[in-house]
Amino acid sequence: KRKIFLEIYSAINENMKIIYRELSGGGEASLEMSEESDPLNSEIYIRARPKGKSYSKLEALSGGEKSLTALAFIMAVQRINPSPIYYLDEVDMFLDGSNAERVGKQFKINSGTSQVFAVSLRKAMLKYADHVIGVTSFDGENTEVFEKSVSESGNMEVEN
Amino acid sequence: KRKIFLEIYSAINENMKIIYRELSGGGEASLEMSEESDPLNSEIYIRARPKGKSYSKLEALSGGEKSLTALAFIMAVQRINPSPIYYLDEVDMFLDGSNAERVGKQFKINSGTSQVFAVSLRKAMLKYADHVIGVTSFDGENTEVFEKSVSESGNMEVEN
Amino acid sequence: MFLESLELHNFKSFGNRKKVVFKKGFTVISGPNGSGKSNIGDSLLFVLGIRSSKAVRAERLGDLIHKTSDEKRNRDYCSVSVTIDTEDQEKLPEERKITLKRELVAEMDGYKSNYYLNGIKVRHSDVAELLDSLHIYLDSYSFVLQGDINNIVKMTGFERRKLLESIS
Amino acid sequence: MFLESLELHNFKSFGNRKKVVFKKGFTVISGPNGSGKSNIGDSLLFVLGIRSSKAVRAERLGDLIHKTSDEKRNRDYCSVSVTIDTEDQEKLPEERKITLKRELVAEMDGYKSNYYLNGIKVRHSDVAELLDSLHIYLDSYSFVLQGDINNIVKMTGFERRKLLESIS
Ligand SMILES: Nc1ncnc2c1ncn2[C@@H]1O[C@H](COP(=O)(O)OP(=O)(O)OP(=O)(O)O)[C@@H](O)[C@H]1O
Ligand SMILES: Nc1ncnc2c1ncn2[C@@H]1O[C@H](COP(=O)(O)OP(=O)(O)OP(=O)(O)O)[C@@H](O)[C@H]1O
Ligand SMILES: [Mg+2]
Ligand SMILES: [Mg+2]
Repeated sequence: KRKIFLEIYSAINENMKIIYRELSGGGEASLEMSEESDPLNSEIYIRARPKGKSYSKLEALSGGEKSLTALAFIMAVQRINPSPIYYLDEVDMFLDGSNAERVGKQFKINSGTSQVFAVSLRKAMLKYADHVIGVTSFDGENTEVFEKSVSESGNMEVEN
Repeated sequence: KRKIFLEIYSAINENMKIIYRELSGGGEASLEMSEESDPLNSEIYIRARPKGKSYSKLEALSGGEKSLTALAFIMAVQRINPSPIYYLDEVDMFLDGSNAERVGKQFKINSGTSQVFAVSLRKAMLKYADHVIGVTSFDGENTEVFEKSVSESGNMEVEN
Repeated sequence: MFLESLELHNFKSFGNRKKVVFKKGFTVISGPNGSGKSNIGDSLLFVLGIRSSKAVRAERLGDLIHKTSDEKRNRDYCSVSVTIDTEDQEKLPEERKITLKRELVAEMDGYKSNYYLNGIKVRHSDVAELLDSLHIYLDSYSFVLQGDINNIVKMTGFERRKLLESIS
Repeated sequence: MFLESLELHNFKSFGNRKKVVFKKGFTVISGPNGSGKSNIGDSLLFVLGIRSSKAVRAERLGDLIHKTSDEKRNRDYCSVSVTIDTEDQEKLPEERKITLKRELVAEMDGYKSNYYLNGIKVRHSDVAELLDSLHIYLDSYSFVLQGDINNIVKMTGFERRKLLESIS
């Protein structure tokens, strides 16, 4: 049990380093155990160093920096048990333009091996999409769904 | 004590009706007590009816609908003790374009009698701003602040 | 494998029958607040056999059935079906596709779920076996619902360890 | 009344001295993630006398002092001052402006706050009186911090009643 736990821990840690570097455009992130000697009773922290800054605990980062780090952690866990389908609902909500773009790019890369669905209101995501599903409601009570071509989605009411 | 509580309750309720109608473009919202007969021990719920939909409890609404209703509640409370300054940090984050615009318009109206500061990444807010303060960091450790003219801010990296 | 289409019948904000066609690759679902985007995610979790109603933002399973302001039109039934293309080269083309359906029917004291695989009634455990064979896990992070990011950020060091233990 | 300017000295991500000029009306503060937008809000709450370090996202008051990777340059001091134009018609023009300053200085076992009104050292209670006279309340919803909206949505009916009681 302990052996498997340590394997999972170091696999997530490795994945996190790679993914966070991509998502943050050059920062570093890693997991940390409060008691290296007793992993099954220790607490697990996330430390991140946004590009050009010094290391800090997740709590001391800004709102957007925290959510980017959390997303890197989720994607690191996803790589442990790869799935044929992914569904991500407005995970880009706290991110500024350039962070949202890098996340969109990563989803596009992942969609080479899996089917990826992302709910998003932002142009930065639409830019990388292969397909767009528009959702609306004319009478407030019924949802209507229609296929939009990606080029057309530029003029969707999506953002601002 | 009971008398004052009921006055505050009905003042917030009245304010909420007016503000939610503005923010949602025609919906209705109100407060509700679990025990009308014993206000000081009752729970207080928020019910909202987005435009064209039927009434539902806050929990049953969508992410964006919930945050718009919460914002209407906050603004209804603000009207009880009007303040000369307001500071609102990314309160438009869950909102789609047209809801964010309506919130921006409301901030502009409030800025007639108070000084309003809103932290936002969205163009829908910038559109109504009198002044824009740009914040950035060149070396990652120091924040630099500069004044931007509103017309110029259109090309800020703000959104997407 | 990939999801080929979804058919929603009276599920949440989807009145009547609606068919949504999916494609491989990267799909973005977009639209105004409250239009039904997250309901699509809920319908996927529902048809793939999720048991807890909380996970699909409903207090009771009955809340998943489409309700309108016109009481007379409200029914006591809803269903979601998903067509999966397994892309299994060892099977004949017409055998590669699987249609999984879940319906909710009214009973004396609540609602009961029925599952169908290619039209044949099956048990929940058969659905779980199918998902296992396709490597679809509902409790891992392949489904990140709206607001989950916030919960991860607020997670304590202790909860994070519990999470890693559950993956091991 | 309105806030005319803010001067930050070694506060959070503001190294050295930075002056920010404010104007009346509606101001939007914008910029990339982690650039220091919310730190401006924290500096306002700090100078207006907020006591709890948690309210300005710091574990201890000492965490508010600007730290860089170059240990030698880190100082043990920070301050924020705000110039308020009271627009009080009954006063002479040069008496309408008030400058409020709060500094953090290192002591034996932690940090101590000192407050100054127009350069004269005052107590926290004098600052509280000034804010009262200007109708600035730190604990009402005139300051809505990042993430507060989420907390309001998750509030229970019981907590909402407690909130209304505290306003009464
Ligand atoms: N004492 C300190 N010394 C130096 N830097 C600090 C200090 N305290 C906080 N910071 C830094 O300030 C940055 C956060 O700034 P802030 O929270 O204001 O960002 P923001 O512009 O609001 O971003 P977001 O859009 O993500 O909310 C963090 O990167 C953090 O490391
Ligand atoms: N059983 C039901 N019958 C009818 N409508 C329902 C039912 N359950 C939920 N709804 C409606 O569905 C709407 C929510 O849809 P959903 O959460 O998918 O929105 P969304 O597009 O994700 O919006 P957002 O961008 O705000 O997250 C709500 O307005 C809710 O009232
Ligand atoms: Mg949603
Ligand atoms: Mg912030």
